[in-house]
Amino acid sequence: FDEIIVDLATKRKQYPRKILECVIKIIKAKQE
Amino acid sequence: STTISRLKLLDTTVDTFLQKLIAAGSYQRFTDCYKCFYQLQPEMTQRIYDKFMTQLQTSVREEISDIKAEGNLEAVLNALDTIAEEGKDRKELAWRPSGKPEEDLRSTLMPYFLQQRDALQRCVRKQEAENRQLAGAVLAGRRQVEELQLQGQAQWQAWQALHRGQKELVAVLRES
Amino acid sequence: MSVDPMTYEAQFFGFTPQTCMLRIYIAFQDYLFEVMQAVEQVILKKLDGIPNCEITPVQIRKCTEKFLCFMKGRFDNLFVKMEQLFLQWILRIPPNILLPEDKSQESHSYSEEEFQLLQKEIEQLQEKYKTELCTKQALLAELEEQKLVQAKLRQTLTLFDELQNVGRNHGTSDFRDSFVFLVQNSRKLQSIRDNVEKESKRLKIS
Repeated sequence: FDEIIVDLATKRKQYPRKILECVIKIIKAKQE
Repeated sequence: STTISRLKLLDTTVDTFLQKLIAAGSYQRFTDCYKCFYQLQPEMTQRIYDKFMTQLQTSVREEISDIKAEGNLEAVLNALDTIAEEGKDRKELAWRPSGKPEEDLRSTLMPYFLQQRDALQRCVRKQEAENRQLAGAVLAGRRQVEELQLQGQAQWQAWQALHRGQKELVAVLRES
Repeated sequence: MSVDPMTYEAQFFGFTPQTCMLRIYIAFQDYLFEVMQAVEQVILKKLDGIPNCEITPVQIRKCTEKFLCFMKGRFDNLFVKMEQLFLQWILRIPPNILLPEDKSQESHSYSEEEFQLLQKEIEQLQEKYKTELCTKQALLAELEEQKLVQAKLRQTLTLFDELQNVGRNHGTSDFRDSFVFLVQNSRKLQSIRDNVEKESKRLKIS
């Protein structure tokens, strides 16, 4: 249970930023 | 009102825990439990008890230091102090993950999509303005072409008339 | 009782506070047991050194258990209080605090509809922008074409002007007028010639 929580929390911390980086790349590519 | 740092609170809490634990395990209590040995060797009992307490405290403090080092607690707790200090004026409950990642992610992404939309709107407006100017230039150019065509037309007709006149002249001259 | 998994704290610390406390509890407990064991070993060793000692190891073990049982009880009580303090004041994200990585949640939470609407709006704007760019290309193309046509037309007009100039260079200010003048002159000449011919006939006859 603990590992699941830590794993989930880690994803919550990291994934939005990673996804955001991809989205920003896509937006920039579309603009170019 | 004075906010104590989390790190200091941690150390104080552990100190208090140890003090109370040692107070609970008093020498009196120790000798009560080890009465037979105490009666035989009172000085030795005192030394063993002192050593026992010292060792227990040393081990506990070392453990806490290890945990601080492993979890980088010093920096992390200080960072949390800073974050809490920055947000201390906020009274209402802060947002917490909803458990629906796509929902939470929407708010993360929206500001960037809004920026993209604003940027696109600016581009469209700029291009529309530029096209309005170009359209004006095209209309002016069309008028210019029309003007030149009319001029050319007029010149052409004049020459045509001339040409007809020329034919008449020739006819006249030939008659004569 | 529902367990608070403290996932938001785990997001910040990288571990769950409960695990941290469990780790501390087990470590502290181990030390207590170890030190107690060491105390008992030392006492037994001391007793070994005492001749005709009546105290047996079993007795010492009982003493140890008695003291340890008491200490463990106090230890657990105190640890519960320490754990509460830790989980409440140290390893906890205050309920009114948002972590930096979640700053974007602070402003405004958006519904699915708003999100879709914005996506749609962006697509429409992209289409509109493409249209405007095509319009720009078309306008520029026409401007280029106009330049060519105008150059051609001006070339033609220049030709006419040059023709005009040819006339002017040879004394005729305006071709057309001079041409009209020419035609008039030739008509005059014709009528003079006709007159002359008539006169000569008349003279012959007379």
